[in-house]
Amino acid sequence: MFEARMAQASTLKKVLEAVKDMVSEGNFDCSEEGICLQAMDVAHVSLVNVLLRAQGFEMFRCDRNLALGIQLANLSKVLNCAGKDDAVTVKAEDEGADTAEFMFESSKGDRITTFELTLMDIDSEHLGVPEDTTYTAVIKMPSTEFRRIISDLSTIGDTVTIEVSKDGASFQVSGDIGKGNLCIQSNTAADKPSERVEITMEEPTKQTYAMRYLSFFTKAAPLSDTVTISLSPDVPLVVEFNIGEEVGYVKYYLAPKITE
Amino acid sequence: TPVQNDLEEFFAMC
Repeated sequence: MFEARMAQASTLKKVLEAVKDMVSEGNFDCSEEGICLQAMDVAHVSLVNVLLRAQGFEMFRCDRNLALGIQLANLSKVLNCAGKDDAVTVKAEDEGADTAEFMFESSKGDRITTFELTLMDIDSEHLGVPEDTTYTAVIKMPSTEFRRIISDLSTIGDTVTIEVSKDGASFQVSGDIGKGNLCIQSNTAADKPSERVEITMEEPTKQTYAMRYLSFFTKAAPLSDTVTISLSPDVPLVVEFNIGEEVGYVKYYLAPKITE
Repeated sequence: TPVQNDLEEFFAMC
């Protein structure tokens, strides 16, 4: 038996918004630790890794590990029926269940909506993402600022080069209409920690990425005030949004473009 | 022109 109750259905809704344009389906792996989703885009260029820790739920019970194979567009339809302040409870029988139940309760407890979502068998391979990668450059910034940079620059071109040097971090883009270069610098004096920009550099780093995927990643901005972008020569970029203090995270990995 | 790499190859390499 699996049963988990989250006080804010909106958190789950935001997680779905953060992944559904990039991947169409995935296994939500449920264990005592929490709920984990790992999925790659169809081109196998990027990967999203979501973790919702058990302690981030009001109630969490998972007797046996199970994978809920879900078509994300369908789950999105169900979650769109949740009210802004609704709580959500997800229930499923053990492995082999055909459906999962989603129940939304209004904050006053006077409106309860229940859906049975059809599950599917998804053959998904888990990629072994190394945990011990050391990155030569890390940029921490407000997630709204990251979203704006990507949104602005993606109108100019479809490839962006991120360069971190002692002068700051620059995002360079070129396209048919011309070129753009946006440079940000560390700003650790901002009043609120969430408004600070922190650029950490072990060594100057310059890598090129497809803008299309970075645009997908900005969909997670509503989940977190800040985003951390970690890059190193010739390894995948990591874009990480933490959910709350302890609730979990959405991490995206993106293979760089490399000049051969 | 830079060539887009496949993510699986990276993680296989690591």
